[in-house]
Amino acid sequence: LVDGGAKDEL
Amino acid sequence: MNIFRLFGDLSHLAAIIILLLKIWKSRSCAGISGKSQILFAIVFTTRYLDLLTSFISLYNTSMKMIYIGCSYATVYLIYAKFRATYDGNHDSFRVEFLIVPVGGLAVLINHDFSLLEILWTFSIYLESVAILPQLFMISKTGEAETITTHYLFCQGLYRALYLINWIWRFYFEGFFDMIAIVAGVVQTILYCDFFYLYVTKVLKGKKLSLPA
Repeated sequence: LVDGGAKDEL
Repeated sequence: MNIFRLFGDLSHLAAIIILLLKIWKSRSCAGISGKSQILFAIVFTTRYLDLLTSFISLYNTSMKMIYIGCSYATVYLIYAKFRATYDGNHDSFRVEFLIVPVGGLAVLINHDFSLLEILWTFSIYLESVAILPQLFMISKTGEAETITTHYLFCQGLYRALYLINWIWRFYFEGFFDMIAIVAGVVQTILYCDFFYLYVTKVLKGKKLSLPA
């Protein structure tokens, strides 16, 4: 599971 | 990208455009909290600094530019062009009570102690409470123009759809961002009483007025 980095979202 | 995130972004874009057009066409920002709009401008500015450092997609970049442009244009219309119609007396929420705790929390709880990451985290936390001055203003005036309620509905729906997007991404991509999810849940909860009033009143053609 990857936590963090919702940077591809607005 | 999934359907929930796409419709979330479109709902957010609709909210931003509805508000901008309402102020521009009616040449008035009566009933609109300028403080909330300043907070949203800060949210977009601190979140989208990665426009300068990384390119994700044309969609991502263009939406960020539109959000930033429209939010600054809205703030300009409220505080400059139509400032005579700005209802400062009712827009009295103490935003420093939001910015200081949110700033402190962003420094304490984040994914990475780097400037861009802390600013992104600050933006996520700030967005979850940025609508409070607007909701506070409506509770003080006791009513809201119907177009303003449509703006608020789209604004609230966007993060609610993002919550479903995060469930989707957790299930299908094994991806989740706890900071964004917790802040998104708080943000959506803050709209619940408005959603109730919107569905029970505005959708039945009545005006949204709170028991004074």
